[in-house]
Amino acid sequence: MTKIISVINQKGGVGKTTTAINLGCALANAELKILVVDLDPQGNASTGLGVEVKQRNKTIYELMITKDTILNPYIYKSSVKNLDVIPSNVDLSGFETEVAEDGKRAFFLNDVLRPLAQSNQYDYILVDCPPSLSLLTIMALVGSDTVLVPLQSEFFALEGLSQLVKTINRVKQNLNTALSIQGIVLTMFDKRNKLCYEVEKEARKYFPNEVYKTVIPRNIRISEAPSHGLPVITYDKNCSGTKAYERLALEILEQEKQN
Amino acid sequence: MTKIISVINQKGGVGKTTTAINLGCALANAELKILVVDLDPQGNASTGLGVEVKQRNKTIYELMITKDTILNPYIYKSSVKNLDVIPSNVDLSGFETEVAEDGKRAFFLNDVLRPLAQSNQYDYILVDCPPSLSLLTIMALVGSDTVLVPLQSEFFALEGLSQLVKTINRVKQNLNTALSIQGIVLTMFDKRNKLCYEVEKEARKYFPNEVYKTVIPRNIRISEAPSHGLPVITYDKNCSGTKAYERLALEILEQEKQN
Ligand SMILES: Nc1ncnc2c1ncn2[C@@H]1O[C@H](COP(=O)(O)OP(=O)(O)OP(=O)(O)O)[C@@H](O)[C@H]1O
Ligand SMILES: Nc1ncnc2c1ncn2[C@@H]1O[C@H](COP(=O)(O)OP(=O)(O)OP(=O)(O)O)[C@@H](O)[C@H]1O
Ligand SMILES: [Mg+2]
Ligand SMILES: [Mg+2]
Repeated sequence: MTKIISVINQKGGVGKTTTAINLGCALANAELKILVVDLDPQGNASTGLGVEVKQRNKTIYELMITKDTILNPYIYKSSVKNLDVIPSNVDLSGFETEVAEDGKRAFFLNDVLRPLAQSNQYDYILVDCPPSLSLLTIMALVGSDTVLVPLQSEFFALEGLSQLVKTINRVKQNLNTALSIQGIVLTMFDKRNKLCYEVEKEARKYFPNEVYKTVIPRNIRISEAPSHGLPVITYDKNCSGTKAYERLALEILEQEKQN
Repeated sequence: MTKIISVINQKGGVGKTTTAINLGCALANAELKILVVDLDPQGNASTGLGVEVKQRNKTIYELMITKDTILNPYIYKSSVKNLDVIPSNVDLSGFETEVAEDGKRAFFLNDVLRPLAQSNQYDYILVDCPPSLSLLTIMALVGSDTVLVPLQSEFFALEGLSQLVKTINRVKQNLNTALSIQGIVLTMFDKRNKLCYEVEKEARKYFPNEVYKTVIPRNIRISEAPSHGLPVITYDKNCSGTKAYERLALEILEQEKQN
């Protein structure tokens, strides 16, 4: 059965999109079938996977608004084999206001992804979320099996973690009882910065079972890759960023075996 | 007359909070009276200026919901002389839903800040915004004289700029005709990363008059300062981050003289 994992953190710029793209790519390179759903009006995951803005005629916005049951037109091939994308664009930024009156608005994404998961076309569906805890992110929590939390090794990022965990628990109690935390992954870790070690220590103290062993280093090649529409794994297969996301994929697959 | 400047960019983690705090501090050190309004439910600007979460009994959320005309209880002293704060906390994350039915919701912040500006207690009011173009940010655009845009020297950050400019122009046409761009400031600039020079070249090409000469370098001391509740200017007055924000303050004051 397809597993749906949302990549969430309301703190901005912590590596949500980078993690969705590169974890997706690492899993796809391990011959798993992956779908990345771009649930951020910024459309960064779509760009980073090679789906240009002018190609995005059918997006997650239309799919959720029309409740279309024929999904093929919304699923785009990415720059990576075994990895497809449902893109987004700025139309999505009006969605929250448009459905504000609808009592079932929290389930819009769930109603799209559940049938897709049951069709078993994919091994994993990764949902890239915007930097907020508003409706789009709540919809992702309602429509997912688990949540993957990128945690930037910085002070402000650590401050927001407890609020995120409270929100996950609230959704779990009221809207999606099966929801759980897939894990927390430290990102942009700079070995020269002692602050990073402090953040790591705090995170492992409060979330001893959730923080992955794999830590994603700060690596310039990671930030260069999106301008080529490629994941770093394709852009530079030997850099430290690539190696770290490949290790993360293996650690998650190992975790799946044990569950 | 007090000038109200909002610090806005829907891209996450680009240095909005860091710029609001440190530009505010640099101006306060130049004997100007500064108020920082924290309009982000994350409350990072409040934390970074030394107002702890448990002290925030009265926040911008209560002020806007109650439309209180006595502002003093909402204004907190920061860790910096001449710099006050109206803090925020997670209560603010419910605001957009709570006022969704109110036809005048775009003016909530304007109705608070205008009278305060007319009282001339402050030279500048800086509003730190969340990473989105939703209601809170629209309210800041409606309630401001100008917009300061921190632009991270990265590819994804550049991609979002044209959308931000469209939104600013839309608000200018419909809700706040006096609104203009104060300027664009490049942040987290890493001299070793050729991508940064490419982003700078693009930004100066498309916005030749808006991009400041001052560029904020990537500097570890900037990310260490918030854990001490201090701006970097107080935390380490000789580091490159401090010098850059002091130059930015001078460049903005020079700009003000010419207008
Ligand atoms: N490990 C890393 N090393 C260096 N740069 C990185 C790393 N991870 C991400 N980046 C860069 O940092 C920036 C922020 O990352 P990204 O956009 O993935 O974060 P995000 O959480 O998705 O942001 P948003 O909150 O805006 O959605 C991007 O420019 C990205 O290329
Ligand atoms: N010039 C810089 N050099 C090094 N680190 C920086 C710099 N500017 C900001 N930072 C750090 O980068 C992170 C992101 O900055 P900041 O929180 O100010 O961005 P933001 O745009 O306010 O984020 P959000 O979108 O979540 O509101 C913080 O941890 C901050 O300390
Ligand atoms: Mg993103
Ligand atoms: Mg911020």
